[in-house]
Amino acid sequence: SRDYHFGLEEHEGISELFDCD
Amino acid sequence: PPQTPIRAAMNSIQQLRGELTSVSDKPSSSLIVYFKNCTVDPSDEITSRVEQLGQVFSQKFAQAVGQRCEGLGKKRFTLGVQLYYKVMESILKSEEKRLSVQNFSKLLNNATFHTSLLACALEVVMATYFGSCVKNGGDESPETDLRFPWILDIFHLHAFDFYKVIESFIKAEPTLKHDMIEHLGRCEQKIMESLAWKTDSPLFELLRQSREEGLGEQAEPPAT
Repeated sequence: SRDYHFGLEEHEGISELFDCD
Repeated sequence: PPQTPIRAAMNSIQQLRGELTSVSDKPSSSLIVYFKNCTVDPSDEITSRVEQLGQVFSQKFAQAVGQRCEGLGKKRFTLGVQLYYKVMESILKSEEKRLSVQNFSKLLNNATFHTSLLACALEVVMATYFGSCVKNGGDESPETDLRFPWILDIFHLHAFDFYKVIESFIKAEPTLKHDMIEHLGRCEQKIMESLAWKTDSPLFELLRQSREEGLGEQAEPPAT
């Protein structure tokens, strides 16, 4: 959305954030 | 006609409830397929965790707002669970597309992931209802105590783990209203500015690991 700054890269998602990739 | 702040807040509540009327507070058939595709089926763990966190939530809600409001707490929690399952399904669908994977055993058996996702869903529900209190100048309302990071404290959840789900949550739930996205953004800021730097935060372990991994790489020269 307009005011939220998305910071994840294309190749990143919740699986990587929780070390489950 | 232009909306009064209270009317706007009431609309948010009605919209949230409207979004979730068709969503069950049990896993959907698509979610069950994902659970069955896991190497270790997480269904029982997920159900018992929701039950256990539900008891904690209702108890703490009643303690903060008043014993007579325990039923109200249960209703809020149910809304949160509906949103939790809805967003979980959406996240898994987008991960399936992104990674071309259908076995999410590690993620779906990760208790911190589930507790963070449910906490985020409950924070959205609480902020939606709290919005109505604040708008009518109810700063003294007992619900003031329920503002973020109350949900982290009652679930004994590290702020940094909560932080990890925020962006995916916003991407997965396109019906989130602008002021709710802003609210989650403020939670993120609060975490990064202070909550994530508490002594027992998992952030320090992450920094330690990246520093060790980084030793092999040359540090970037300082900008002139």
